[in-house]
Amino acid sequence: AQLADQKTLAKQIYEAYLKNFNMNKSKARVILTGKASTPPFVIHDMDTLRLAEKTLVAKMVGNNGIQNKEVEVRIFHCCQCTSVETVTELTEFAKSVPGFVGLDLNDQVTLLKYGVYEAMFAMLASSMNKDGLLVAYGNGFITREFLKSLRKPFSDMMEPKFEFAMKFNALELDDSDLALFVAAIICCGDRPGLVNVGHIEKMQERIVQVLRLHLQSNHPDDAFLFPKLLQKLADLRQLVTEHAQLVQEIKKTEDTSLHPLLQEIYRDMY
Amino acid sequence: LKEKHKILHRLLQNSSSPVDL
Repeated sequence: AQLADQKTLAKQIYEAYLKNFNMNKSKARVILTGKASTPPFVIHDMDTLRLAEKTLVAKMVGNNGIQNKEVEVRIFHCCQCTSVETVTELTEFAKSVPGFVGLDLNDQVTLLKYGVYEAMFAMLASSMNKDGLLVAYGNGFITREFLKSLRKPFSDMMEPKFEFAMKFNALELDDSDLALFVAAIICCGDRPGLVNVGHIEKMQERIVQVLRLHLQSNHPDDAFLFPKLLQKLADLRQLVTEHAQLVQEIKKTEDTSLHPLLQEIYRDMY
Repeated sequence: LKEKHKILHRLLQNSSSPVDL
């Protein structure tokens, strides 16, 4: 009976993941391995960026004054738009995780505040390969070299995510593994300021147990995959801490604004 | 905490209200 319960939970979380996220690893891999019917538009310099802005991300850069700003600020703005959309998707995903909506509302806020960026960077790896990153719902591909060529501090934004992604992708997780991993990131009992820690720890324990069993059956040849993934949780926390510091620096020194939802998340984070 | 995270709070309570980009 317990095993059946665990399988049901894994299935519910996987279905919620497939339903709520516009992009997933299997979709991204089809595009990144050249198997999509239409290949993504490659953004590798200022000209191709301008073209992409007119077609792929017109909604994000049009009619809000952003189109006259410098390239780094425009890219930063598009990153923010994508982040906001992903936070929205993650919120819906979290609400579909059994037990989450029954938690104290303040704790739901806390879990999202501290979990969304870790989850976002874990999922971002699915859209990355060593040469670049899928953007605009998989319709564009921006090269790592182009992102590195931007001026400081913007050039420091994505490289740590690529470095993480290359190691993370080497674990060869599929979407069913990632769904449970993302749920485990969100339902984390040691976020600062949680009211009902015990309740969340129980939820987390259940999800982590299901993740462990799922990895055993889905990756029988990699006995150490579970502990490796637990280490990735710590790596993601570090990645988010550094990202939050960089965003604060950009906010202080650059002529750019931060979306109100992201401001809420970053404020008093670490 | 809810007061300091109005948009997150709204997303949690009402999924049908989109966030402006």
